[in-house]
Amino acid sequence: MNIFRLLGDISHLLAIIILLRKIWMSRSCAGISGKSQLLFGLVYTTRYLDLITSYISLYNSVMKVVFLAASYATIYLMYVKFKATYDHNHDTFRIEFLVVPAVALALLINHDFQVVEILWTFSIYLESVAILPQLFMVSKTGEAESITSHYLFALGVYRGLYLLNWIYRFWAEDHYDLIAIVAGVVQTVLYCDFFYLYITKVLRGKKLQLPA
Amino acid sequence: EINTEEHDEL
Repeated sequence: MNIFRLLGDISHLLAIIILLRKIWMSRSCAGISGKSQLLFGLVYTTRYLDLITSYISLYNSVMKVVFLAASYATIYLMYVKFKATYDHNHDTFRIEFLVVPAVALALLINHDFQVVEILWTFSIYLESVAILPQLFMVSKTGEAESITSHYLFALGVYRGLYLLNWIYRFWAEDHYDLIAIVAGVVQTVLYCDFFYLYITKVLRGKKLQLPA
Repeated sequence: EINTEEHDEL
């Protein structure tokens, strides 16, 4: 464990809590992409199967349980409890275009052709594009509530810190995992793109909406 | 590369 990864995991946890709290407090999931949340739920489910088989540390196990629980809770709130506030019209990204290639790639490029390893690889590839439906939804609506920006900023920080974590681990432990690194770089680039879009759209939107 | 079989990152 290193400070970059610890801060990254905390930022990731913060993002998930921010979103869950926002939906729960406002009793609404307007502006949030349910499809991205479904993809994140799938990412954690396929990645944390080893929760049962292998024990790495208390921290690792506790965080996995928290991520799984918060992710399922968010999906439950969006698709069951506050389903009436779910914005179907703007959450239209075809997620099969993300899941199918991730499955294909996981079968082609992986460290070991075992079920758990293939599922882990699938979750790594899927996580790198899981934010796209949310990005797409914001570009369609041309705006994002401020809380959504905090959520995405925290996710972006988590990804950025993981890049630093991998640099540190390569330098300090001579350890690297190319699959995780390549997918992580792709994902981080998407966040940069999102921030650019969010800043240009929402700031402009904000100016347009300010009282004349 | 130290081939750590198990993935220790979240």
